[in-house]
Amino acid sequence: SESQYDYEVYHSLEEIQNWMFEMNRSRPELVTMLSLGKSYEGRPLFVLQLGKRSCLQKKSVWIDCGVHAREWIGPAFCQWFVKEALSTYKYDSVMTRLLNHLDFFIMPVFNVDGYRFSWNTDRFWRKTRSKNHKFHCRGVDANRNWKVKWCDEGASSHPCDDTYCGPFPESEPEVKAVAKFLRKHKRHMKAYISIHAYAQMLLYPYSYKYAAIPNFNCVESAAQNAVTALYSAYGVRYRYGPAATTLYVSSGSSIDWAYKNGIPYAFAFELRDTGHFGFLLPESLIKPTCTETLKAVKAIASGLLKKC
Amino acid sequence: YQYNNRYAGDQVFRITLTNDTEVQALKKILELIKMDFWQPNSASLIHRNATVDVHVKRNDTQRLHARLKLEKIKYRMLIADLQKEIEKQTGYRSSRKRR
Repeated sequence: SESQYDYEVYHSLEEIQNWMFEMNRSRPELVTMLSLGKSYEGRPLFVLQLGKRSCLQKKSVWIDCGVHAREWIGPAFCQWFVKEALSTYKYDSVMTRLLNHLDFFIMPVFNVDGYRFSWNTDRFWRKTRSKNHKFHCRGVDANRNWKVKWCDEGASSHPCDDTYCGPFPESEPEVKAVAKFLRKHKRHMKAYISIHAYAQMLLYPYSYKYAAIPNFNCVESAAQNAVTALYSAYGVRYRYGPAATTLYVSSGSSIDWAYKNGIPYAFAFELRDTGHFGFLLPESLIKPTCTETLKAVKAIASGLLKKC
Repeated sequence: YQYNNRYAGDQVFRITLTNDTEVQALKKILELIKMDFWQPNSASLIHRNATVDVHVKRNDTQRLHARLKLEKIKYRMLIADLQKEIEKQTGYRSSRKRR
């Protein structure tokens, strides 16, 4: 049951999906479970919609975790977010206001096939698990498969490479399903947040060019508020800024696609750490990492309820 | 052991590149030794003043040590034994229970 679920350990895909069913069953006033479609290997792509029911259409926030299979702290954070949202609704004024005025769409595991493969076979798998009939290698980098500056610098057109962009944009059913959902809800979707690891950064568009986004001031301010909130928890510093200048110019990723498709605030978090454990962040660090990241996400969401 | 102990002896190097000569030298090494890029995500994103984290199989670690020393490229060990870290990550919970 919900009270026994341990949010400070990593969970298998099956455990996470059972947990989602339980969230949906136990908190019907705030939770609706959706399925966006099927993965390459036929697994359901589940999403939890969080928010007080309302007959008025509310602004929405999308959060996906686990685009890259080996980045386990992502799914841990998505589950942490849901747990904190549900347990602090009506007790924490900020979360109460957020759930009353916003709908959150949380996808704890975007790359369900890859995540499962990283649990059972290859701990450092990154890609999806699609097959390429001409090559023995499998999988596409789901963050290089979006229809924006597709397969450019920093992506590879070779199926055996970790940054393989795929045979064509949205070739991956997981990416296609999420893109279709976001396109359908774009009028109300005000923020897109993608959780990755590791590097301790908060990035926003563009990745593929040095130009500044039109609403740079508002997005930069939201990012600054977010990393300030994050720092307030344990004093961990995050770098933030446009992906192209903060990291390197690379081909389009999901945040560029979201922004290009009209979602005004698009962020990618690279969570802890900066390389000491890398993808192997110990379970003992799940709580502090998720606690600080929650503060950042709440800061971003709160900003949506203000004018900028 | 998890993953059938396949990561025993594998290591993660952090390589710091200070100039273009070192960038080219590392790219040459990459042609000889297969590495899994942790950061950045691919070899094409390696550039001057970048830190590069790579996962190297146990049979290649000595060769990489030697090549980096030969090229006088600065590096340090981030993870000396990946299998140990994997076991530690999930707190030695029994793999059967997890799976």
